[in-house]
Amino acid sequence: LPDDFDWRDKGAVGPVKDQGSCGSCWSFSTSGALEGANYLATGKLEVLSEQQMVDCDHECDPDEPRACDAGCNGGLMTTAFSYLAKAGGLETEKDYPYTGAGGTCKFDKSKIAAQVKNFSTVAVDEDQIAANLVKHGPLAIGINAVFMQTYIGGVSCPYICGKHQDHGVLLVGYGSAGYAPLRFKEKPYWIIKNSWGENWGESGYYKICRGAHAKNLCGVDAMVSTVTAIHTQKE
Amino acid sequence: SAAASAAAEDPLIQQVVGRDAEGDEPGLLSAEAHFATFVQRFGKSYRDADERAHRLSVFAANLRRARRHQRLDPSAVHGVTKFSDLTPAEFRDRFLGLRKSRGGLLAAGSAHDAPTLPTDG
Repeated sequence: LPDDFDWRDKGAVGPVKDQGSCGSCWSFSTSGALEGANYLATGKLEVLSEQQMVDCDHECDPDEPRACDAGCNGGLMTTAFSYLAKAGGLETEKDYPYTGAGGTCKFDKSKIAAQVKNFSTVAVDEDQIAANLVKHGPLAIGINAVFMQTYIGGVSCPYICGKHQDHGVLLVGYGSAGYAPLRFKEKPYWIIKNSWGENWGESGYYKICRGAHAKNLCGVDAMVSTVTAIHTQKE
Repeated sequence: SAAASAAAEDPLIQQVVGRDAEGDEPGLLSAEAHFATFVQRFGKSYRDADERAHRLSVFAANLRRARRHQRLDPSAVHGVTKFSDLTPAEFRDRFLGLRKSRGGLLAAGSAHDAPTLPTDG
């Protein structure tokens, strides 16, 4: 594995988006992962729709039938991948733009721009997460966002942080040396794309510690999923 | 000297220093000054004076929370963000949306486990 890796440098990551006052983070995490997978499959970055999932995805977890994707009221990336596999794919942001609120489903199959080939969950293992990131593109992950409400920049490495995930984000890369001034050492970190606009964090991004002393910090290693895309040709 | 220099350039800082010297509560004055900057910077508007006062109290609590986060997370920078006028519950309700899964682990749905990849060499 390379020491440092960032899919943004390779053109696989779209612009930072803003979910507004809507609990649709799960759809942004899902669309970001499929944007990356589709880039790897086609060589072209298509900015994909979240609103299609907000409006049309009501997929439920087979193990928890009452836990279903529910637009601004929340959802889960793996069930969203399952919906996309069943529905046929995802339209572009341009064809099905984000409104920040739930509405009636206006999905048009003829406008599908990216299709899910396969999706899977990644083991709670930093090396496996890094390997899947490098091989398959950006990964949909869950995180505990308690420190994110006040985050401005730098490498977040809290001494204590809950491990229950409450926010869906996109893992786009990692670095080997982010300086932690009060700990007098270089700390490796994950690079995470958020969906709260460019005026939050480091231009919309969040860095969080990884490595031997920061395993699964804020639950970041325990809810990771990867997706691959079918090479599609938009008509 | 840095503070004096900043105060000379920034009338907002001068105002806070001046009021503090008159014996008012420094924390509240500091929060008010930061809140005024926050409202302007993020284009916030509140329906009436009561709502504004409530948001100021939430903002002051979030300033304390940011300082606490800074102590707990010294390698990052914590402070005022566009969410600083929201309580943690409001923030959770409006901006987080990952469905809870059993035991905090991934509710995998119909996903399979990814095969183990080689990581050396």
